[in-house]
Amino acid sequence: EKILTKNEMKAAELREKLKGVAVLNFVSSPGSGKTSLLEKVLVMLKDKYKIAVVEGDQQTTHDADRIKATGVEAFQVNTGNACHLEAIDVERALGSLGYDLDLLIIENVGNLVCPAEYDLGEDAKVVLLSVTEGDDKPAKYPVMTRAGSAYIINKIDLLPYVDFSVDKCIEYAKGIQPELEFFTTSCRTGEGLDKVADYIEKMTKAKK
Amino acid sequence: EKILTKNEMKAAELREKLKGVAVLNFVSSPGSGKTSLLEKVLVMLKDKYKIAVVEGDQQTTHDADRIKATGVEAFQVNTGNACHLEAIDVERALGSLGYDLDLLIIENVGNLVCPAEYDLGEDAKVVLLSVTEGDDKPAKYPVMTRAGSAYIINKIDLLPYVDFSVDKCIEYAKGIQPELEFFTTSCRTGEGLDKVADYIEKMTKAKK
Ligand SMILES: Nc1nc2c(ncn2[C@@H]2O[C@H](COP(=O)(O)OP(=O)(O)OP(=O)(O)O)[C@@H](O)[C@H]2O)c(=O)[nH]1
Ligand SMILES: Nc1nc2c(ncn2[C@@H]2O[C@H](COP(=O)(O)OP(=O)(O)OP(=O)(O)O)[C@@H](O)[C@H]2O)c(=O)[nH]1
Ligand SMILES: [Mg+2]
Ligand SMILES: [Mg+2]
Ligand SMILES: [Zn+2]
Ligand SMILES: [Zn+2]
Repeated sequence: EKILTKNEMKAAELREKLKGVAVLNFVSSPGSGKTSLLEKVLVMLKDKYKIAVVEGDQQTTHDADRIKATGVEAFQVNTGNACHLEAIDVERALGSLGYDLDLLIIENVGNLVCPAEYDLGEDAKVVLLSVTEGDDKPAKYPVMTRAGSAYIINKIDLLPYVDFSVDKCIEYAKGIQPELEFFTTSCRTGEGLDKVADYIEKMTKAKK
Repeated sequence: EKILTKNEMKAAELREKLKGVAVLNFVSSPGSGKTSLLEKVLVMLKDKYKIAVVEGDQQTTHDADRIKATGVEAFQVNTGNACHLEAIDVERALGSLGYDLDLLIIENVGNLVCPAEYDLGEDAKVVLLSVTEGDDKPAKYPVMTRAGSAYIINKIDLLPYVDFSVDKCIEYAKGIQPELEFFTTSCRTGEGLDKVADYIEKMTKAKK
């Protein structure tokens, strides 16, 4: 009989309370473009769905401020020394945001390792990788790759100036998690963002 | 009276054994360019100094292979689930590399958070940040900024295509760690790499 950790018990509690709410956990290295992507994509959906964002960072309210500036509600968690959000952080944020939502977006602390191991009650982890990071990253950080459902390759506008093979990257990632759904985007040109919006909408409708 | 952790005791042991050896701990997010920088800079120094590299990654030997291809000795540690190297990993690597060195380089697991808290017996942490990550990263990940001695802003060849102010980044970083020594580099064009080599040489001579 498996003994649940404190976090797993809290995540199970959240999952129960968020039954009608689509919950997506956005994870990536620092600076891959999570906030930029959310800034652009959530405006495409906010008039149709009630959306709130939980922002996790060691320090500052920069990311929650950026989200709020688009007209979407956000709550900033500052983790201090901690390198990942835990279910209890999400619960605290929801105490302020409320549970009466269609879609809850969690932007985790920038970290390609530890957030893979902490369930936040999400329906899916959306992993971002920037083309500037190198195409072997899915293999070098396989725990995160395996935990993902969607995989977004971002900053494709920079492809001419970097050594990155989209095909190689996808191959590495599929080798670890064959079920991944792939997207390629640029928050600069807007390319591919509509497909990400469609994915999020699909996940939102699925929870209704 | 302070009680030392297991890691702190092992780090103190290492520091003792590495008295004549300069030890530098290279830290950054995944893909900021640690391995690329070491590939280029260590060739400038390897004919003058006896150098070895400890490579830390969750999985694969890609980075140790890249270092070895330049003619510099390297030992790959695979941490599995762990998101940072610990002193005991460095000790195990030195069991293979030997202690008879002028310079020991440690390339930590790509992670801007956890490696800040684990002493590996180094003389200094060298923090890398890529211009593609965003100029507010020193403030958003302040524990790592504060732990640094040198701060290398890399991939400056990409400045025309990204939203990054070098001045703003330095200002944020100095606000947290006034003692930081700054460098700007491109592993693509080679700009600034000689200054990093000079810094490493200075640190190596200082330990003799
Ligand atoms: N060229 C280019 N730059 C981008 C793109 N997306 C984001 N950026 C830039 O990348 C930097 C980091 O973007 P953020 O959105 O802050 O990244 P993040 O993943 O939220 O960062 P953390 O929350 O700190 O982990 C910013 O300077 C953005 O302007 C893109 O598609 N192309
Ligand atoms: N344009 C440009 N690309 C760079 C530069 N430095 C490194 N890169 C690229 O950035 C990607 C990642 O470089 P790495 O050296 O593997 O980065 P890393 O920090 O060692 O990555 P991890 O060890 O996985 O954390 C590779 O595709 C490099 O070619 C640079 O100065 N300019
Ligand atoms: Mg962000
Ligand atoms: Mg590397
Ligand atoms: Zn962690
Ligand atoms: Zn960690």
